[in-house]
Amino acid sequence: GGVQGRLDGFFSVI
Amino acid sequence: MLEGKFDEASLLKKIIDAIKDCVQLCNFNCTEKGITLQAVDDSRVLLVSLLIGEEAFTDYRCDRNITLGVDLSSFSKMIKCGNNEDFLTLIAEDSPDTVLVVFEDKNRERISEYSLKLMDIDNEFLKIDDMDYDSVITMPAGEFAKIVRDLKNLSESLGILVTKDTVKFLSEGDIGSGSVVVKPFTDLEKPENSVKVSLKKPVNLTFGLKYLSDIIKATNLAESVTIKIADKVPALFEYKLPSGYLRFYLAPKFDE
Repeated sequence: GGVQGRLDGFFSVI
Repeated sequence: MLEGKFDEASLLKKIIDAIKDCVQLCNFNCTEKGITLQAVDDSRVLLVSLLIGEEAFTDYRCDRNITLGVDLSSFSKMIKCGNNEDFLTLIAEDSPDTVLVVFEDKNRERISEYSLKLMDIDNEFLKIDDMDYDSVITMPAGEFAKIVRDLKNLSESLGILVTKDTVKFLSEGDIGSGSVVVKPFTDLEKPENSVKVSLKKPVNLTFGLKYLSDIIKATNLAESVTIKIADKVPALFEYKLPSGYLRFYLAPKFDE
């Protein structure tokens, strides 16, 4: 179970 | 101009096969150091980061930075036209509309050429900083793939628990549960069969098996896979290439 996390917020856009 | 010649078409075939099911439209960034690609899947859960270093080619030249916007499903159809052992050369002009794929049969006088139309792909480029991981596991790529395939039969999620020097993979579903425990092991005769576990902090994370099933499509590229994990941050799955790497960053699941 659990909710699928997203990548947003972990990497900054160049 | 770009001219990159692979000794065997199989390397590029394996790379494209490993990523085409999770990302479709990608920019190949060609520089004098080699070719890089970065793409995020539509659900923004999985990031693919590829480096094919200059030394992975038998001949390589790229005088100016060139971006090749490629539809991987079309590219995949084209590169399947060559035999695994053929030389494969990618050729592109400085501001290209197409990339030329040339196969040369080593045993016969046969050269085949395919020209792929390029696309203007507007994708962001993410800065990936080196992270401090709680645990790093290196194990045979085939063994990891089997664990993912086996435990996918039971559930949509795979738990990875690392304590001291034990890694436990587990899944729980409607029909029951399953787990596989892997411990550090050194095979002196076949180092690629060894399992290494380094641990700074115990880790207990859950990942979507749908995404892990995409990641293990890279299994044929390397003998071993390195998994770097830390609490609440994307895990890194790395397959080393002859020169370069194929990395997947996967966001973990969290409790509701």
